[in-house]
Amino acid sequence: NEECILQNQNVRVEIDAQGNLGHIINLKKSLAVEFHNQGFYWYQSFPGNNSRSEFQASGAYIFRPVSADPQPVSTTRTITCIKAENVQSARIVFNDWASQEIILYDEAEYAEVEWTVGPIPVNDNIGKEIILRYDTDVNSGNKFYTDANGREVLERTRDYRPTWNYTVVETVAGNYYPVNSRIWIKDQDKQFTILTDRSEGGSSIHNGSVELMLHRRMLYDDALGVGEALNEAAFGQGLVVRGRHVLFLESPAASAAYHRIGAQRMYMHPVATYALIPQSYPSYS
Amino acid sequence: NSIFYLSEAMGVAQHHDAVSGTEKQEVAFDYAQRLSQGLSSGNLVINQAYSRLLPKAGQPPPSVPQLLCHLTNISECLTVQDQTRFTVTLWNPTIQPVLHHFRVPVTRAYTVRDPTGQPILSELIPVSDQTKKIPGRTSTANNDLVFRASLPALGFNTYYFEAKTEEEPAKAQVKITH
Repeated sequence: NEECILQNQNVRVEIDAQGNLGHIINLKKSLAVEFHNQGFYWYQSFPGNNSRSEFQASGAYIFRPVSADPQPVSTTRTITCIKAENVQSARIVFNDWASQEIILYDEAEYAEVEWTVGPIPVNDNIGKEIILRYDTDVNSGNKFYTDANGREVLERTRDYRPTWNYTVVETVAGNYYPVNSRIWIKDQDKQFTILTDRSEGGSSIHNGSVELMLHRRMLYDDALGVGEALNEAAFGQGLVVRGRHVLFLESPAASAAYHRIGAQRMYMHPVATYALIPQSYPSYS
Repeated sequence: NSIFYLSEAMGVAQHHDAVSGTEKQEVAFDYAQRLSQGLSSGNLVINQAYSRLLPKAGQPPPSVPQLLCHLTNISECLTVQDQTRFTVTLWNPTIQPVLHHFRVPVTRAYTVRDPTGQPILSELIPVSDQTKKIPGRTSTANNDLVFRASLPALGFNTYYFEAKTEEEPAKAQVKITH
């Protein structure tokens, strides 16, 4: 029942014996962020009736959850803690179709979360939209920040639009924004930034919370032109997807220097090629 | 013009929001096929470039092709996973030198040499059960060999892998708890 503590020269990640992410600590800056209930949740897709907007189904174009409260994908989880010199990691399995690996490489200034989701079960005839949520003690209020196709990062305010009087109808979907490369929340002392390895949808539905939409599987078309449900059942069981989040904890003033360099490392990562070599090393060299 | 196939496939995919699911499944398959063909064509360009960059001065270009592995995210690279010897060449497209931890899925233990010929720290990290049961994964690799690569700005380094022939005492300790 020991904790799984991942620590290098710059970052400490604390995960308890039940597989709950507890803290990420920036050791050089003495900054800490506390997490509550970090993990996978799912929204139930609105089935709709394929006709008018007020009855519109959640589908490829439309995110329309039935409830504003996503459900955890499991109540228990298993954790495997791996420690080596180059890398330390915690593999946390939530259920048969959702798991994450929290990874800390030697000398890295960030933690990675490699998530794996799918095939999403729909044999209960309920469409599901899977998020990974980070609930933190960052006092971010109703503001969060998302990029716009890798260009200007814009401040988003929950339940608000800067250029018109906004009436809240969709409490979750109405606050979702594209996250092409990064999303962050911050308070006076610290900024929690997540880099994504692909375009995702994301939001901050509560103070201190960040969630990102990872995978969706639905049984109804949203009647906006595709004519097929976003089901991806061509191979009989739906798709498995795997991706990465890179987590930075820094002061607000220093964060840009870290997430910009981190983003370049991520999006312009080295290209690996492999070659079969017939010679032994002395001959090859 | 060999990279045109990939740039066109990327252009089509981006223009049509191909990652969003707003296309019929048959169309998604078509996008995937176009990207796959583009990547294959791009691999020819990589080989043409390395045939100029890799030979030592005064020597003929190596005839060994450079291959891509598209499934290393699920710890699968069938080309090298159980070979006696192979190289991994890492190209850094940024204008800064980078340190990058790299994973190679393998079925056995290897000695990894850096470009100067020095053996470097490499560790076998077990592939997770979740990865092993991903539908479509055919690899028998049980481990990822993790090592740290040091790459020059806008340049490359080649790392040489040689299978260990006998039980060598493990220098690195990997501790696993459940």
